[in-house]
Amino acid sequence: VNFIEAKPNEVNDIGYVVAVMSGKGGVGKSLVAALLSIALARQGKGVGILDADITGPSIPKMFGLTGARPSGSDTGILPVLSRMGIGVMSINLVLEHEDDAVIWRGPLIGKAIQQFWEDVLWGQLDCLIVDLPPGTADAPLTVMQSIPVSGVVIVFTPQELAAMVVRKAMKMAKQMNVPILGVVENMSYFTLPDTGKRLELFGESKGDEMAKIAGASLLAQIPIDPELARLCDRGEIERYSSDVFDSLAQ
Amino acid sequence: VNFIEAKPNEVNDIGYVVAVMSGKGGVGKSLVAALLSIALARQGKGVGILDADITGPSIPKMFGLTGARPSGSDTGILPVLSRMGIGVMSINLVLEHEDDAVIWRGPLIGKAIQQFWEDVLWGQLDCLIVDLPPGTADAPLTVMQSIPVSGVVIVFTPQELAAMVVRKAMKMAKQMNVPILGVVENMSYFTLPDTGKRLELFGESKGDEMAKIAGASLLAQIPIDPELARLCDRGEIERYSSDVFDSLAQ
Ligand SMILES: Nc1ncnc2c1ncn2[C@@H]1O[C@H](COP(=O)(O)OP(=O)(O)O)[C@@H](O)[C@H]1O
Ligand SMILES: Nc1ncnc2c1ncn2[C@@H]1O[C@H](COP(=O)(O)OP(=O)(O)O)[C@@H](O)[C@H]1O
Repeated sequence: VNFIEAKPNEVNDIGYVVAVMSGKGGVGKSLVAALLSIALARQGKGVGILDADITGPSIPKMFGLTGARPSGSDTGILPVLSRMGIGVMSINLVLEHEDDAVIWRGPLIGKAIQQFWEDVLWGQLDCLIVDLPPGTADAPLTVMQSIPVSGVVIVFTPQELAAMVVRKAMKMAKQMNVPILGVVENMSYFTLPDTGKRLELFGESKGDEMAKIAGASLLAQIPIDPELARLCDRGEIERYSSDVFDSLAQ
Repeated sequence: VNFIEAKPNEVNDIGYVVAVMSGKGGVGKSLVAALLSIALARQGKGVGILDADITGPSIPKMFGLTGARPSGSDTGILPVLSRMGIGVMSINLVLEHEDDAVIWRGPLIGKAIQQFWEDVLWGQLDCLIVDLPPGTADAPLTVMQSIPVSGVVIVFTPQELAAMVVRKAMKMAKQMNVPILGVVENMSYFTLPDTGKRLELFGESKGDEMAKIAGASLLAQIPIDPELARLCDRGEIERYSSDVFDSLAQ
């Protein structure tokens, strides 16, 4: 008989919670969340990822966890572990098919995120990364109101159109009193394979400008790298070797 | 004295409503919505765009309408007209600054979209294009439940990661009995400026595969074109000259 009716939340011991947000979709939030967690795991830290993108989750696929299932115990749900031992919880780990649609309105989305925080046995972690969906609606609101977030990392791409929407997310973090820990520019340039010349496909870098607006440092600039897209599609993001994120995991 | 207390909805005469969706952010929904409306306008059709992305609107900026304001009459709100006469309604046209955050939960998002449909004097249009945000939550649900959508155009990029999330949107359309009119692949390849060689930065095309899953035709494949990003950032999308969309406007 288990006399201790502890809830997972009472058992979990999580050092920091870092949310990765952008407001704008497709800029590389999930990628940055994955690379950040890998860099921390390589330093021997205990890391988990809470995939708060309920209608468009990418984390399980990036880590090759398609088809894996979380296991349950009396106390709570155990996250699925990646090859490097990163704990992952995502709606895609409980759907029958990874491309099944989750057609929910805001309240259910908020509830699912709260369950990922309260009912999952994350155990002892140095850092839990929360991968946020695009927008400034239910998901980021629930995360910032219900989870003790230490800070956010803001991801953007060089287009002014994207930067404008990302500034909305920065304003949201400020209004919710959540510190911006740093900014990351993704798809900053593409290096031509033959000549080594750099092309700025999406315009000039906005790294310094966005860091200034955020009042935080530019943690990394990631080039467009076909190898990255390939590793994500094959579920092998843990094999990406680059020093891009060592500075991020400071 | 105006004896006719007509609501805009009773006055409007809209031929087709076409929603542009993807489920995944950053694949080019707003771009395709803009190019589709421009191609139709060039054929002399009456066209409008309802920007249903309440927390991440891009349409006003693409058309250079930053700072423009919709005007109101007794009967309803008049959309802002682009240079080519395309009527646009977006939350960014009523915010004080384009990068102000709209921090709303689902119910308010749904309500705003309904107001864009019911309270705006669209007038006589051959086609109203609805630009949907990422996800399968409140915004697409409200659009598919409250607006007589003739069909959806699905936008995707070649990455398997993106395609998996886009298939969720296709499943949503099918479950909601909204026909898929066609699919558009964006960022299919990049043409090297010097050699004219094509590079598939995000992997091999999934055009045929996605068209087959959708049960619809592949309407267009758009290359990564720095000129496109530049025109969007400068608010000059109406100057993009390409035959990409003539087939789309069929
Ligand atoms: N720097 C990059 N180089 C190549 N592909 C990238 C890069 N950043 C992101 N991608 C790819 O683009 C897609 C979108 O990235 P993702 O992290 O899912 O964005 P978000 O979470 O912001 O929607 C993914 O398929 C990913 O593999
Ligand atoms: N084929 C393309 N070539 C160059 N830039 C593109 C292309 N498609 C989209 N973009 C740019 O990428 C960004 C994302 O496009 P957008 O239409 O806003 O995507 P979504 O509406 O799916 O989030 C915009 O800044 C846009 O200008």
